[in-house]
Amino acid sequence: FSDPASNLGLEDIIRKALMGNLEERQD
Amino acid sequence: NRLYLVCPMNISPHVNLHKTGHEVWEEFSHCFTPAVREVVEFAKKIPGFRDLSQHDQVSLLKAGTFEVLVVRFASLFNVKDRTVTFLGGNKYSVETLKAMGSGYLLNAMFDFSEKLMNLGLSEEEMSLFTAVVLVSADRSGLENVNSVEALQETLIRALRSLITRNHPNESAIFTKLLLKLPDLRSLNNVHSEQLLAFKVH
Repeated sequence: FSDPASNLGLEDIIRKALMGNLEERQD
Repeated sequence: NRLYLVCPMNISPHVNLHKTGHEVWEEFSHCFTPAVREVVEFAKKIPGFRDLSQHDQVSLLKAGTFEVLVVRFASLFNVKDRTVTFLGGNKYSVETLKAMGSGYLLNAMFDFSEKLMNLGLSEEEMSLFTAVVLVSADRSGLENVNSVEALQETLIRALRSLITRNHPNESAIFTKLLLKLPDLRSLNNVHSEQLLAFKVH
């Protein structure tokens, strides 16, 4: 990985939280 | 052969050597993911943030989440006791953490936390400052820099007016707060370097 944010999977977490992903919320 | 993950977002700095690299990372992600989600929920409530393009919202959050977390969790760094409380609830002394390999970043975090806490901001002031921190994050990769700058300007103006109203005799507080922004950027850079250097085999 060259990008620390990618390393943490940050973009994925952020996108899901921004969209208010129902499944994620139930987690 | 010991391995440590010295980040207070973790339950504990000790890494179980019987776990695979993937399991270690997975466990750590269970710790910081809720904190990242909280940052996103906070961002959604910043007036004007949701008006930015989705791409720019994600870019700002990617660049600024660490800086926001540093502000939100400044109280985990107890300057008086020289301890750091991890999310698992245990406190670790600076000496213990240094023996685990943490160095410059730990000192810099203590320094930042001490100065921020000394300003004695109210919850409302801290919240507005945190919003300024987020929209002041690194601009690279933004689609519409002008919109972000306009939002930043609005929030900074609101922060100045709130601070001036609450602390009429302490005009330096606002300046000190703005000077925290480059401090946060430096902490972010050092943290990124350490994150890149961290490898779980």
